[in-house]
Amino acid sequence: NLTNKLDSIFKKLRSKGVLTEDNINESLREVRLALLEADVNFKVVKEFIEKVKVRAVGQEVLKSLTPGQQVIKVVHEELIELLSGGTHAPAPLNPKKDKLNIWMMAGLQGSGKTTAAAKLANLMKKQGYRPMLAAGDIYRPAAIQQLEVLGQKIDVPVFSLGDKVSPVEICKKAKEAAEAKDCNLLILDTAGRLHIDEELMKELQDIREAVSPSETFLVCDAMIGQDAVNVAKQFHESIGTTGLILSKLDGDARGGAILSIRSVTGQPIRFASVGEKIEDLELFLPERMASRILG
Amino acid sequence: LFFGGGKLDEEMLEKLEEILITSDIGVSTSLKLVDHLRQLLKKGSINTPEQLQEALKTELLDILSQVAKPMSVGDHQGLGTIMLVGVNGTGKTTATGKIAKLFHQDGKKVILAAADTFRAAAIDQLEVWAYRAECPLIKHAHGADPAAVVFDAITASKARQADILLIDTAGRLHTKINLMEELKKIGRVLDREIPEAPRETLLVLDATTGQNAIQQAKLFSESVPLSGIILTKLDGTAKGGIIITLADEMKLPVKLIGVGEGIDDLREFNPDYFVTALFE
Ligand SMILES: Nc1nc2c(ncn2[C@@H]2O[C@H](COP(=O)(O)OP(=O)(O)OP(=O)(O)O)[C@@H](O)[C@H]2O)c(=O)[nH]1
Ligand SMILES: Nc1nc2c(ncn2[C@@H]2O[C@H](COP(=O)(O)OP(=O)(O)OP(=O)(O)O)[C@@H](O)[C@H]2O)c(=O)[nH]1
Ligand SMILES: [Mg+2]
Ligand SMILES: [Mg+2]
Repeated sequence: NLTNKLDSIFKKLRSKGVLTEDNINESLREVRLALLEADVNFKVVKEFIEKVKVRAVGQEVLKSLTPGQQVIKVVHEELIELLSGGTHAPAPLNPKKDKLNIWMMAGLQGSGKTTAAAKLANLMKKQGYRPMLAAGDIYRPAAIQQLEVLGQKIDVPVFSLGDKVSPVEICKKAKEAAEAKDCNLLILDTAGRLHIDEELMKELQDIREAVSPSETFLVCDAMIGQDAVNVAKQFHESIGTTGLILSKLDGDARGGAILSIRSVTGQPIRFASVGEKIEDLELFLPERMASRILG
Repeated sequence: LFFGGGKLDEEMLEKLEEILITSDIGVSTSLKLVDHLRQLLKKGSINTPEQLQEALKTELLDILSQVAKPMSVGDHQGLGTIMLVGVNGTGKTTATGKIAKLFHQDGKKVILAAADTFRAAAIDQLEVWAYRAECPLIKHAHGADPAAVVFDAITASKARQADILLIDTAGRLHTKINLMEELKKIGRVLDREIPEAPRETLLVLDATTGQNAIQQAKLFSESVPLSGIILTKLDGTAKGGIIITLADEMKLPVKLIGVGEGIDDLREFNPDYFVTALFE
């Protein structure tokens, strides 16, 4: 793993005398490889290493008795900074209970949106909210049934108008229904779509325009690779994502794509989905993610 | 495209390395490929940027062609089985529908088995695809034993003299030991009941997947011998380069690719198109 690799590099360098900036470069090459193997985007790695280098050639590393560990420490801290937003960390999600809050799910096919929608409804219900789910995917076979089965499991109403009505219309009517039922949280499940599908991206824009969600979550699979940066950028520019949900973190994907997504959207990573059961949703923890990415 | 005029040097090799890595080909495979090009440059057997790119394309095609294999099920006498496996959300159920239609319109008698008895509305979803492909579906109640569904489907396939039994399984992470055991159990049913039937066990892989694909292939193949890959969602912008490493290190051929959400959006894998697309 990375710690062992850096330790052996510095052992070899130490035996040659005082550490220099060039020596540090060799260790940074190893860090770069580790991040690429963790699926961090090529360009994001470049920018990140530049940032790390500024600190890595400073006294804290060159004068240290354990320079390998110091480099890891710097990398770790910079990762956490990037993931959490550092001093600009966002305010926690705390929607008012006395009005209707609308949250919209968005993302590629199969990323985990429908499951996450139900999980969010479940989580917020436990925190005293009165949630409603809206079945906005009219394309995928049995998508509406899937959301209805999940809604029944957690005793949360699922609003549906079947698959012959436009998703924009469904979301509008869902909002009216949620208000009539005195719900204070409406979660819109939407169909998976490609970021390059203009028609379907427009559909999300239309939904947004029609019901003004206060949160738009990009749901991303933890195992996504280099393409994450293109997907996230396009979704963010088209519909303005306000937060990220990373799914399937119960697997062993290193999840480096989250760095890429965070750096191109600038939006906070809100939740981690860690399993197929409805209670498998947690608040995102930057420290844990940083260790996982470094491997 | 930066070829055609650039100086032939380390900068060019670095650019190629970037193309490979950003295609999800993976660091070690990319470095290995670029290193080989570096050797060719030293030998003097490459003299222009065009030749360099061609040399790389040739290397990639070599890796893919060495493992290329057509579907072994479909043009033989008697029953053959195709089982689709893979992690959650990669496109198994959709691919099952597409493959059913493909063989059905070719005059084959196809039977579908709904072996995902776990996920919400999974059986309903496959039912729609079976209807669209005009093929019968064998299913049990939600929560039933998947191995029992498969056993039932085998009985039906033999009785109705089907040509192909198509098995859709539940998405499962390769790290979940109990779920991988469940998959082994399904494999044993096939071994026991129809050992003579030609079998395809295809790992359904999402083209957007990064390096985790390698772990997926390794662990799935420990539970059921994999005969190939279906690479889905190639209609997106992801290049699917992980299949290069899977071909190189695990000798796994890609047999089919998914290029959309419709029932006809399935193609045979074409290594030339694939490698050309890497450089676009
Ligand atoms: N192991 C695991 N599986 C998950 C997780 N989140 C979702 N899944 C599974 O991933 C698969 C896809 O989930 P869906 O909720 O249907 O994904 P989706 O984004 O709504 O899919 P589309 O609507 O087709 O775009 C299902 O099998 C889910 O059970 C997770 O955190 N861990
Ligand atoms: N764009 C595109 N979408 C696809 C393709 N194949 C499948 N999908 C979509 O991906 C999503 C997931 O497909 P499923 O067939 O449900 O995937 P699965 O592997 O069976 O999922 P689980 O059973 O939950 O593990 C659906 O929205 C499909 O329409 C493809 O080739 N291209
Ligand atoms: Mg869905
Ligand atoms: Mg399925």
